Amino acid sequence: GLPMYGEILSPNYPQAYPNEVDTSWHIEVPEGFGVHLYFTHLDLELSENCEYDFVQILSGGIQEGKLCGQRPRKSADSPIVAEFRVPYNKLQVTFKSDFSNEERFTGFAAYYVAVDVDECTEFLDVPCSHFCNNFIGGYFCSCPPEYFLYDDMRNCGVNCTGDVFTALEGEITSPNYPSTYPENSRCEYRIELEEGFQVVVTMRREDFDVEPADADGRCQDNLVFVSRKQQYGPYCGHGFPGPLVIETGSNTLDVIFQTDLTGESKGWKLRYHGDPIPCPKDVKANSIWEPEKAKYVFKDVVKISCVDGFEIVQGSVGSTFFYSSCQSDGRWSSPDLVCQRTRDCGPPAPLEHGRVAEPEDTSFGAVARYSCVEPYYSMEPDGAGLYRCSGNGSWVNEVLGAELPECVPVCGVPRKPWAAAQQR
Amino acid sequence: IFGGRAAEAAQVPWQVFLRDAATWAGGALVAARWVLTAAHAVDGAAPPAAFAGSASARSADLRRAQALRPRRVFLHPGWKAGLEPDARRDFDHDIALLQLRDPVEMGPAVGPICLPGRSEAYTPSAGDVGLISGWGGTERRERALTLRAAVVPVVPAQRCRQAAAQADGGVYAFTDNMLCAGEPGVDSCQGDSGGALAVRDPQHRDDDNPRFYVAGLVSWGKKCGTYGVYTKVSRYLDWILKTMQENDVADDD
Repeated sequence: GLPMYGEILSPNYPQAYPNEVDTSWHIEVPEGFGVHLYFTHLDLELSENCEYDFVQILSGGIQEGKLCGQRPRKSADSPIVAEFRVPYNKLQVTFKSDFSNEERFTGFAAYYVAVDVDECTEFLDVPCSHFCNNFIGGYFCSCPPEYFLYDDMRNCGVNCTGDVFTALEGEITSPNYPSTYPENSRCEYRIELEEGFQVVVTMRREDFDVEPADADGRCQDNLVFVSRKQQYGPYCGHGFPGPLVIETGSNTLDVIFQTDLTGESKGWKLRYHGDPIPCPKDVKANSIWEPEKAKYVFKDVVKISCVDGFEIVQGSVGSTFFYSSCQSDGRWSSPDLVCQRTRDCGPPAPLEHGRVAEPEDTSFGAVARYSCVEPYYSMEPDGAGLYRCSGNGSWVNEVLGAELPECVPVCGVPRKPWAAAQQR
Repeated sequence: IFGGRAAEAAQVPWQVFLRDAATWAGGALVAARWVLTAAHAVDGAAPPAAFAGSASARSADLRRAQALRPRRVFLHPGWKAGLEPDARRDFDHDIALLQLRDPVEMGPAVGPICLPGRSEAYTPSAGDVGLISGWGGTERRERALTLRAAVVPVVPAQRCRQAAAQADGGVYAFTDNMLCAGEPGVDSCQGDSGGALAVRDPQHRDDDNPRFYVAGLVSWGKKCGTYGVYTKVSRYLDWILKTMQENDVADDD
């Protein structure tokens, strides 16, 4: 609905304009067009820098021109006395007169038309990454062969995403390698191996040539590896700057290569292979692993037994061993189970008519000695006073087991002899 | 005790004093909860009070002694119970067990006497000597307030039969369940009943710490200071062990 042309006349034109006029016209033509504004008549009071009466042309807040006085025709075969072209579709025209005009001035007559703009050339910003095509009222971008236009309709790139590598070993290169890689692209590859294998990437320095980092150290073109556990990179430059062998610890790895608009480098080539994910040989204290190996990998199972006096407590249940398996993520199952001291035997039970020398330490192996109140009581069975804290948390005697001995009264032995009781 | 002298509790730590309105007798501690005594000493309506660890029978001293709370009396099944004491002429099976509510705390003045072993060696014969003790009559008093003890020889049974016959025309029965011990002037007497005739254990060789077993219990006699008749404990070993085993209870009821 916007006009393609129009007319602007000073008040009372072609009669003299009044004093103290302050009028503005806002011109707007359709998007994709510029404005051509031309004056066919101009008769205003002349003043230095057009201070008194003037007509001012503004585009986007910037003054395109300020006119006063009279202007002659620019050429004999044209009625135009002044003209302006802007590549934008909006323009503002303002007319002002001061409070006193001693002479009679007839003002101005101006016309505008919408004119096509060549967006591909008339702006400082390059609108398209590759090819720009102008048409009346707009433009469009296009791409070279094998490139495609991104959704922003301005940028072109190559389609290099989506390759999934599942073989246990392989090689991946940047597009066109060893020829220069395409600009303005993002390539996402994925290495996806069987669970239990980790991706190991091997890179040779000479197989890597990516536009070096900018002055701020940022890699505009870069290669990044992303595993489940961590990210490696971004890498750029001449020669691979990272470790030549990367053990990712993960069975999947995303390889992401990103390029900007500029630069001409040959790209990169990497090799990868799958390695069974190892579980750490993390033999905890007081435990024995069977079988013993230098390296444990996915699907290995070990029996972890506790040494005497130690046990594994799961909930309220204690046992002397458990099985742990090396999982696909490189972690042992039940990693929190450790051999801990068996439950404390606690203080030995009291013995009627006896005493117990209670040890400070009442855990496994501790010794408690029972004795009877002598000479009035004796132990039955004789000498059964030694108890050890056993692995099951109870005090145990070699003969009686967990039972306590008895302190029985010593019979028939007076503490004072009856001197007369001698056989005659 | 005739012919004896004052004894300390530590010299006869098994000695138990039985006392109530009708009883003044002795007993022998044989286990933490058991006192062996003469049946005729406890053949009454209720078990008497019992004390251990005191040589004195004075009430004031007994308060400091270890009081033993009787739980139950077990008379030997062969004992003819319920006869009038003055009319009794048959003292066969004069043995009883007094069960205590609480175990006795052993110490220097309190300790059990051993039971006899099963061998013949634990049936004393003439020539053996035994230690008797009690608070019974002496040459000068009807009852002693301080424990007295004496050593008596075991003598042939005939001596006691003769003594009984001479005293009462042979109406008293002397059986194989009895021992005869004593000598003129050395004897047990009324009030010593139930106390032990303690004889050295023939199979215990430690002379420095001799061990005694209860060979007899003061039972009866016609005249104090001649010969006394004692229940022969070895004849009752099975009954004693069986009774204690079947009735031993750990908890006080």
